[in-house]
Amino acid sequence: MEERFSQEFELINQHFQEVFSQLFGGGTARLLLEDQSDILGSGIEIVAQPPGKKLQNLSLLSGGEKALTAIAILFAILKRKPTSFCVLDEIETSLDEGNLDNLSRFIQEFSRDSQFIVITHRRNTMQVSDVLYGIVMEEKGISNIVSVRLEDRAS
Amino acid sequence: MEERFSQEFELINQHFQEVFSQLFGGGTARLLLEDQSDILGSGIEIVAQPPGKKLQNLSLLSGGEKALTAIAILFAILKRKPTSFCVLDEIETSLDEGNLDNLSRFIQEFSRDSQFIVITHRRNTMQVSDVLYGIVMEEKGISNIVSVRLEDRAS
Amino acid sequence: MYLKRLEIYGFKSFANRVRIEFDKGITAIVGPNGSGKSNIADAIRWALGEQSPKTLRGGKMEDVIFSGTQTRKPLGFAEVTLVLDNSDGELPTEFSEVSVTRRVFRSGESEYYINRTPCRLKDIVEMFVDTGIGKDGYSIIGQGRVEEILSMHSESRREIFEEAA
Amino acid sequence: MYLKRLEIYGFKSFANRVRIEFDKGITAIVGPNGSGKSNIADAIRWALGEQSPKTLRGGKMEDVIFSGTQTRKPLGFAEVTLVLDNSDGELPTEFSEVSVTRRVFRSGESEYYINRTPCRLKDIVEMFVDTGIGKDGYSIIGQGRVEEILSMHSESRREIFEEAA
Ligand SMILES: Nc1ncnc2c1ncn2[C@@H]1O[C@H](COP(=O)(O)OP(=O)(O)OP(=O)(O)O)[C@@H](O)[C@H]1O
Ligand SMILES: Nc1ncnc2c1ncn2[C@@H]1O[C@H](COP(=O)(O)OP(=O)(O)OP(=O)(O)O)[C@@H](O)[C@H]1O
Ligand SMILES: [Mg+2]
Ligand SMILES: [Mg+2]
Repeated sequence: MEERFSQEFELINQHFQEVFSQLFGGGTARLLLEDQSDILGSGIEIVAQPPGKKLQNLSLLSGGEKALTAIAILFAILKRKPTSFCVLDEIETSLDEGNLDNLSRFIQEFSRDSQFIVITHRRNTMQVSDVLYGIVMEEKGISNIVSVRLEDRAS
Repeated sequence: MEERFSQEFELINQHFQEVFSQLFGGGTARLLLEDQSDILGSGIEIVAQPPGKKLQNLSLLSGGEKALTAIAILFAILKRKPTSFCVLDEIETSLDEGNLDNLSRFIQEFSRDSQFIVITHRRNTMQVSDVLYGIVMEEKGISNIVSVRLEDRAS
Repeated sequence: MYLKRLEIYGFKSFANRVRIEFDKGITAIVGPNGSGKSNIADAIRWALGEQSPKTLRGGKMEDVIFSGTQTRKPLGFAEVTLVLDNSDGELPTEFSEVSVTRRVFRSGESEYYINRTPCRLKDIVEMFVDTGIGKDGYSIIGQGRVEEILSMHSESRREIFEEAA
Repeated sequence: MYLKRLEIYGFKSFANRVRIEFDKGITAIVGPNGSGKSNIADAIRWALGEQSPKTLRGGKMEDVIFSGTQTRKPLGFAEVTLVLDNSDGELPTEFSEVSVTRRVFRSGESEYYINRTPCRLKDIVEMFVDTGIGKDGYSIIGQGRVEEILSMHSESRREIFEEAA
């Protein structure tokens, strides 16, 4: 049991480092067991260092850096154990255009193996989608679905 | 003391209704004292009903509706007691283009009396600003300031 | 396995029957604030067995049933059906297409179906065990919740890893 | 009253001395993730007397001093100056321009100045009382915090109203 958890943990950790440096364009990140002597019960600590910056407390990261780090952990887990479909509800609201571009391409790559349903307001995300649906309330308070072409969506 | 608080509370309440229906294009909103018998100690409850929708628990509102309701309370307080300057750090990340347009025009109106410093990634907010500064890290990890013209900022 | 179709009727703001077809790849859902996008994510989570009203942003389970507007009366029940393509045999059944339906009435009574055959909630939850999908999975990230992975206590973070390990 | 100028040196990611001129109306601050925008809001909050490291997203007050990069050494102190135009006499002093400076050293020692004259933190806090600006005011809304007004307990919501009433 302990053996198995450590192996899995190490694999997710490796994926975390890969995905983090892909999304940030460098830098390092890793997961640490808070208490090495209690593998099956210990909490998990996150260490993240964006490129060119010094290693600091996670709380000093910016809003966008925190979101991107959390996304990197999510995709590290998905790399280790893919799910057949994944629903993401506006995960990219705090990202700037550059990071959003990176993330959109990353999800596009990932969508070869898993199906993605993404709820978004951002244009870059719409641009990498295969199909676009609009949810509207033609009658106030009642949701309906319409098909949307990308050109119709003003940025 | 009780007299004074009730008067102030009523004024903020009126402003909340005005600002809410300006930002949502209709609907009603108000603040309630949870315990009318204890005016000086009671908690404050928020009731918000977007246009055309039934009155529901605040938790059922959408992400954007919640943000816009919170912003309406902030501006209701600022209307009652303006501060000479106000710093807003990315308050509009969950708003759609329509609501963002509304809010940007509202802040523009408001900036006749108060100075605003807004941190943003959204184009509509940049477009209503009088001055634009860019914060960049030409040297990794070190912040510097540059002057920016709107056309330079890709959407 | 992939999600082929979603049918919603009477769930939250979906007073009309709505069908959404999905394909492999990326499907984007867009629309104004408050139009019902996150309600779709809630509908999927609910059909997979979610039992906590709070996770569905309500106070009680009845809050998922369409409660009416200024021009429409409330409905008496909510129903969501997920249709999954199982041609790769990931789900433990010989059907190449699997439909999962959940229905709840104002009385509090619930009904569950797999391929239109009545079943228990337990049967649905068990079908998805170990796929990462389902009520304790990590495959549905709700609005504003992605940063929670960082702010959780390290113990609850551990739970996510255990689900994946 | 309005904020005319902000000078930052050694505060968080501002290793070089940076001066930002402000005018009335709306000034927008833009830039990539992690470039230092929210650090500017923190600098203003700190100069006005903020005492909680947690509100400034750090663990201890020393975390506000530039801690170095892979190519630069850490600095020994952080300093922020706010220059305010007081020609409308809102601040209780006869000066038409008021500058407020705060400095902190790695040793933990702090220095405060009003118009370059040493003073105590209390003097700065008192100067801004009742203006809605300052450490307990409602005029600085941090990143991701606007929705907090809705999720607060009704008692703490009351505090905001009392500050404004
Ligand atoms: N039981 C119900 N009956 C009717 N309407 C409901 C019910 N539950 C929720 N709603 C409505 O659904 C709306 C919220 O929808 P949802 O959260 O899906 O919006 P959204 O499209 O995700 O918006 P945003 O872009 O702001 O996140 C609310 O306005 C709420 O009134
Ligand atoms: N004491 C310090 N010394 C050096 N750098 C620091 C210090 N404190 C914080 N930082 C750095 O400042 C950066 C965060 O800056 P800030 O939060 O202002 O970004 P931002 O421009 O607001 O980004 P976003 O758009 O993502 O919100 C972090 O990357 C962090 O490393
Ligand atoms: Mg939503
Ligand atoms: Mg920021």
